[in-house]
Amino acid sequence: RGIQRNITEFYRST
Amino acid sequence: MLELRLVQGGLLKKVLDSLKDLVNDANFDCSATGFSLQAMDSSHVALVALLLRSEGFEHYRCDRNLSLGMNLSNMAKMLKCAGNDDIVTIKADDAADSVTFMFESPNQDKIADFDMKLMDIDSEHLGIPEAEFQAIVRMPSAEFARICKDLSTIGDTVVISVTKEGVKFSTRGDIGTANIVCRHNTSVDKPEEATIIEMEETVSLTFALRYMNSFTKATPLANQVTISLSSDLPVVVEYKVAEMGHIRFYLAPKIEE
Repeated sequence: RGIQRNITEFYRST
Repeated sequence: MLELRLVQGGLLKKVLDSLKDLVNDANFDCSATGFSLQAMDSSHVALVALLLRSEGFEHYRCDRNLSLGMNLSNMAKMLKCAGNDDIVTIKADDAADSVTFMFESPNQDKIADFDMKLMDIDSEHLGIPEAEFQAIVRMPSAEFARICKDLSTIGDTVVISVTKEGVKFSTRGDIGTANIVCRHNTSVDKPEEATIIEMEETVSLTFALRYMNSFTKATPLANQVTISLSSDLPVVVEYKVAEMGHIRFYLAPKIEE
C-alpha cells in the first residue's frame, strides 16, 4: 500500500 | 595504527546482530571522535547510523582517520566466536587489507584472534541535519518490537499517529485491521517501563513494517527506544548503546498512491 519513498530524497550527499 | 579495546565486547556482538540483516557491506569510520558507520540498505529506503564514542572504549588509539570496509555478515560471524563477556579489541594497520578482532575471556585464560579481509566499498554518505520533530515517543523497546511483530502478521505497513490520546500503531490487511494505542505513562515501577510522549503537533506517517521489524533486531541493546516523527520526513528509531553511543535507523515514509 502506498508508494515507498527513497531515503536519498530527504538528505543531501556529502 | 588503530587499536580499540572494548571491555563490554558483548555490545559489539549485539550491534552487529542489529545491522547485518539490513546492510550487507559498510565502511566503519574511525576518528578521534569514535567508531562510526553510516549505511543504507540495498534499496535505499532505510539508513542506519552507528556511533560508539571513543570515551566508551577502555583503550582507543586511532592515529589517523581510517575507513574499514567490511562485509557485515562476515563480521558478525567472527564476533559470534567471542563470548558475551569477552573483551574485544579491534586492530588494523594504516594501510591494512585486513582487520584483527581479538577476544579475551574475562579472567584472561583464553585469548583468540580472528583476522578478517577488508573490502573496498564505494558508499554514498548522506548529510542528516539536526531536526526539530513534531512528536517524540519513548517507550520500552520490547513493547515496540512486539507491536511491529504482531502488526506484520496482519498487514505490510504501519501507520504511526501521535495525538493527545497517545501513539497509535495501525495496520490493515486481507484478513482485517488492527490498532494498538500506547498512552503516555510514567507511573511505573522502573523508568525503563515508561512511555513518554512529547508532542508539538499531531503527526501521522506510514511505514513499511518489514524495515521496522529489521530495526527491532537492536532491541537487546537498550530497554527503551525513541521514535521521532515529523510530517514528510523519515522516522528516526534510536537505541542507545550503553553509555557510549547510539544506533539510529532512518526510514523513508510511504505516500498514498
